[in-house]
Parts: sequence; C-alpha cells; structure tokens
Amino acid sequence: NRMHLVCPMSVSPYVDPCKSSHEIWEEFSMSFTPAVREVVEFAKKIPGFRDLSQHDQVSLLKAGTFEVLVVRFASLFDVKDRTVTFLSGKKYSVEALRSMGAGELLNSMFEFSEKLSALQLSEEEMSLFTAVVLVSADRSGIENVNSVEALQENLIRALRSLIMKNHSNEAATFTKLLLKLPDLRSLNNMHSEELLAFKVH
Amino acid sequence: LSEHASNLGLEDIIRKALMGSSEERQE
Repeated sequence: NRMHLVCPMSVSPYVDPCKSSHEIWEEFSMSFTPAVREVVEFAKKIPGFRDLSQHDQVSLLKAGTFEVLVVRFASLFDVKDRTVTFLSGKKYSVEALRSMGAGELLNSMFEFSEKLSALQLSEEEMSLFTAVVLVSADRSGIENVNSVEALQENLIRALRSLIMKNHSNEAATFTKLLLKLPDLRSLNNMHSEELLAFKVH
Repeated sequence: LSEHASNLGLEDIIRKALMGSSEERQE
C-alpha cells in the first residue's frame, strides 16, 4: 500500500513511508518552488504584465503556473523512449510510473508533449506562446478583464507575426498552437483533481 | 483551480516572488 508521487517536479516518485504526510508535502513543495519562482520571474518580464493590478497578476499566476510549467517542461516527457525525467535527473518508464498509480494524466501529458514538439517552435516562439498561456482573460477572479484581454491580444498578435515570419505552413502552425490552449486547460483540470486526491489521501 | 492553488501554498510562493519580499531576498 506504499504511496508514490508520480510528478516530475518531485525529486523521486518514491515516498519514504516513515515520513508524515506533512513532511512529504513540505519536501514536494520545496522541490517545485524554484520552478514556480522561475514562472513568476518570466511573467515579470512580459511587457505590460507589471502594469496589471497586483490582484490580477497573482490571479493569472495562480491559475496559469501549472500550464506554463507543462510547456516549459514538456521535454521531460520523452515520447520516443516512453520515459519521464524527474528533478533528480533519473528517468522512469511509463510502465513503472503506471505501476505506481499514474493514470490518464500521464498519457495526456505525453500526447501534449508530442504535439507541441511536432510544431518545432523556436525558443522565442515558445517564450511568446508561454506568455499567451499565462495572460488569459478568462481565468477566474480577474478584476480588470479588459486590461488582461488587451494584453493577451497584443501577445497573440506578436505570436502570430512571429509564426508567419518563421514557418512555411504558418496558418496551420498558428491554429495548432492556439488549439493547445484548451488542451492545457484540460491538463490543468486533471492535475488539480490528482493534487486534491493526493492531499486528501 | 485558484482555490486549489491557495491550498497548495502556491499563492504564498507567487506573492513573495512577485513582491520580492525581504524574506525572499534573505533566502
């Protein structure tokens, strides 16, 4: 009945059975905190993000951090080898993670990573796409929807012109990229459910 | 989702990183 933590933001999927759930959570929190801080530093550099109200900056980050991390760490999911690399650098096979309780979310993460890497985005395009993911006016709790919407539109326009410049099949690439947004929402929902189940457990 | 984030301590990490609080700088 041993517990596992099948999240690559953790050092290892193996949980020490002698540790209390509080200790396990504290350790996990320590391991993902640097990545969350990096997302905040990234957000601060998005032109116009710091002009939003403090409340809306926090709301966007609270709602979107997971999705940004999925994009940034998509390469941890090796579609070819069917492995996931954890923070320790150690790789675990899909089969091993499945035997530890990983389910539908794992499959969906692989599917997403595969589709994203197929678009062959440059670092600049990936960065702009990540900004679009974060600045979404339809997140819950936004107080000034118009400001967030205006910033999001600017970012989408910039992303579009960048894609148009760099890709031969630009319209298809841009459409496929925008279709990743609902995919990320769906992953976010699945992840929230798993986290909640973990906390309850 | 936001409610989950609050429960997970994410909001605290985000606020500290956004504000660059003195506590954060000491770390």
